[in-house]
Amino acid sequence: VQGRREIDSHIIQLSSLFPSPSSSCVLSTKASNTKSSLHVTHRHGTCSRLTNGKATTPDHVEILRLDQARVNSIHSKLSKKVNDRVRQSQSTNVPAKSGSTLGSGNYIVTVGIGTPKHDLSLIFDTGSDLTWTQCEPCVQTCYSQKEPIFNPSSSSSYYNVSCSSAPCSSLSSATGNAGSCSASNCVYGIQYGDQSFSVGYLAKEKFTLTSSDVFNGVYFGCGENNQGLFTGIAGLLGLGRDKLSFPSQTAKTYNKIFSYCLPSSSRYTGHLTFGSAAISSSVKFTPISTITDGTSFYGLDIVGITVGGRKLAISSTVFSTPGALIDSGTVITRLPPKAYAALRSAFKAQMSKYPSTSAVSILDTCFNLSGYKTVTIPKVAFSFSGGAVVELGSKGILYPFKMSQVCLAFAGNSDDNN
Amino acid sequence: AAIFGNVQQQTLEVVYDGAGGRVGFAPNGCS
Repeated sequence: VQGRREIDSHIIQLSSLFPSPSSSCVLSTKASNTKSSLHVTHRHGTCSRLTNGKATTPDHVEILRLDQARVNSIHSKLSKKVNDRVRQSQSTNVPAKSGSTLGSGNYIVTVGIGTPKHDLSLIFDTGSDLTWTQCEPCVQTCYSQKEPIFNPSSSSSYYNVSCSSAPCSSLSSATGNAGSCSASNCVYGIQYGDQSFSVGYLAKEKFTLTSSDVFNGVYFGCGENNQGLFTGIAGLLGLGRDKLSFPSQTAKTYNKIFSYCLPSSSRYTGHLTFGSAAISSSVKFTPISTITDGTSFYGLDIVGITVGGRKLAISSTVFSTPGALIDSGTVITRLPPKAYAALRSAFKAQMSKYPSTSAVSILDTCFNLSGYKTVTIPKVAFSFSGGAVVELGSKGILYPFKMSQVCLAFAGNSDDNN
Repeated sequence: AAIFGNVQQQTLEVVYDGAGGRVGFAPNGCS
């Protein structure tokens, strides 16, 4: 029995959940040594260019609030609810069909834009398609960002796109809003559910990922009117499935393949690697399922969850009715209500020796681990269609606020169809 | 829809194969 228990649980040093903010940055070897690979940094971590090497303590409640805003906007997009507020702005009306809210943007990469190259920190986002950054002269407004704002007039490889061009007409599937015209130049608009938006010119520019990965003529949004909850970050690298996404635009080189490892603590960098170089041999695949009204998303078919080695009694229709998608921009996994209830009760039953404590925001299963050096938690694994069974690392199961409040890092959706 | 978020993706290498129409996970693929 003891042996069984060991196989089915993680023993975690509690100190590892709270790395000291001063610890120096540890670079991902894969990002450093692999072709077409970028370092991924945690927005608040010691590795981020934006924190000058000092970790900033993120406001977890704010992170979870923005995360919920993102999830709400993804759900509203999928349920075809279109919020009919129109965003008035001088250069164009943006009919407000929300894209997916920026959310809390934890993970960023640095990409060079223009000639000469201008490095910018962008959120990488598999849940949206259009790459955009703020642009001088910020005709309307730009939120504050750490790096100098990109100035297209100082780049010799920048071109506006005409509004009669094919990319302009493909804006509606990439952003939810059709392109419009301003002096025959194509104008894009993307509104995020939480009152933030970016409006500007659809343009073509040189993108430099690494010294040997340079792409001329990448379509992106040059934002002249941006209101974001996203201070500090220059914009977004869209990795969705639409034809305007970065993987689609570089398909000839990378065949729409990319992989990433997110840093599991803010003192490490992860990697975002384009192409099939150095993909781990232990990878297990599951087919992408297409979500109606969400063709840009990477849909997944979850078929089961095990906790501590035991498969939860969840009928497969609980997952198949609403479907599922994977999103690098959503922080906390959202499960259908019945699946979450089963996960929560199985997890709590196996954590009964630890005192429960109050919920935080969307996380309702929390424990007071003060006074403990280690915690033993049951392993959690997801089964996907096609036979892939994925065991989550210990970092993927808990969300630590403080020693006296460490929570199960899952939340339930409000509605079976979500 | 259920949404598989980035907390759960930590310590996994996540592979998007758009051309192959599949997503892959490699546990401990990041060390």
